[in-house]
Amino acid sequence: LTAEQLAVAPSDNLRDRSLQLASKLKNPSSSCAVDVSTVWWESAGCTELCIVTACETFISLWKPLASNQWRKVYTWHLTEIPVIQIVPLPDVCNLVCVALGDLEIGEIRLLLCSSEDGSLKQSLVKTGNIKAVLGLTNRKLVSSSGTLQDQQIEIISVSEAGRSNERQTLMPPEETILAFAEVEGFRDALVGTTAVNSLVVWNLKTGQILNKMPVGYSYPASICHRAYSDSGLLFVVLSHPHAKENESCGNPAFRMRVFNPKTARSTGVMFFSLPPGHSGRYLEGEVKGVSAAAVLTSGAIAVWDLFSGQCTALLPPNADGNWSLVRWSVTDSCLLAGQKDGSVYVYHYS
Amino acid sequence: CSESDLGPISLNWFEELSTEAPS
Repeated sequence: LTAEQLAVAPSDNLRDRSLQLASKLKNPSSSCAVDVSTVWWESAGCTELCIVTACETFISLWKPLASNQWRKVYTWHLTEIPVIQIVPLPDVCNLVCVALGDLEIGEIRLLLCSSEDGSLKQSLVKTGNIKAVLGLTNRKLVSSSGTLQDQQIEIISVSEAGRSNERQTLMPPEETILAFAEVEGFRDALVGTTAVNSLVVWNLKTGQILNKMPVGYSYPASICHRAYSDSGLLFVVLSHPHAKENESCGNPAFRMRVFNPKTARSTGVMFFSLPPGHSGRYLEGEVKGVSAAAVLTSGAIAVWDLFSGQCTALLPPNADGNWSLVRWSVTDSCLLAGQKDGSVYVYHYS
Repeated sequence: CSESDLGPISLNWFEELSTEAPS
């Protein structure tokens, strides 16, 4: 392995985790990459973890071959509205969900391959001014749409054939929802963060808002990435894309905050910052399991362990350029790193 | 964090808030 292939651990005492390059996927068209994700895909009785890459006008599915190689097997063309993001559906096989739009999401579509004739199909699930969308367990999607006055928070169930079945609405808060997160430990609980920095908790079964709690920072538009409940408290990992540098804690990419849902009081638990000597603000990122990863303004990717708060790996820009995207695979043992030219690098995180 | 920071904690917060919240 060259120095470029093996990401450096930020300090000697953190060499217990590393990112090791496994493979590189390259779209021959050199189109700009907008997102990357993984999906389980079954064919001929064999279910494999595949990679999905999104460019502005097409989505490609890559199947694994021997020796860490990948082969592009399907490409769905979406020529009318640009692709904004892939929406991972945690327990769904043979289905890719995508959000399309110009400045904000205007459509959510499901992409699939017909089991009858093998043709590629698309199914429109939702249209509107969609502010946030998240794939939930049990084949569901949640989205917030509309204006503040007529905001709609909707849960949509997705069938195996790629159709949207049941629809249920949740009570809208009087604030625009910008992000959602499922609550691990409470199957029927969902949280969302708002444009004026509240954390909203819903009961998914009844649609009730159980509480709306101030996040507690002056920074607007906090984004919730992961939530879990333990010992009667709600732990939430947040990012603050618009935060300004703060003397006391620098500029953490993520923070963990604990809320008491009964009293709406909260306090900071942990900051996830870069180690001394490294700089860069949070651009975008993802949290999965006990790991958080972020692309920074320096063009590097940083990875943190949620329990220790330590930065466990730093992936500097490589010879081809800065990183622009970072996603975890279905498990958090694999990291997908994307660049503007459409290249996607697969790293094992161990 | 202590209970005094966050107020009284309930392990059954989800059920209790579901009973109290408007539906």
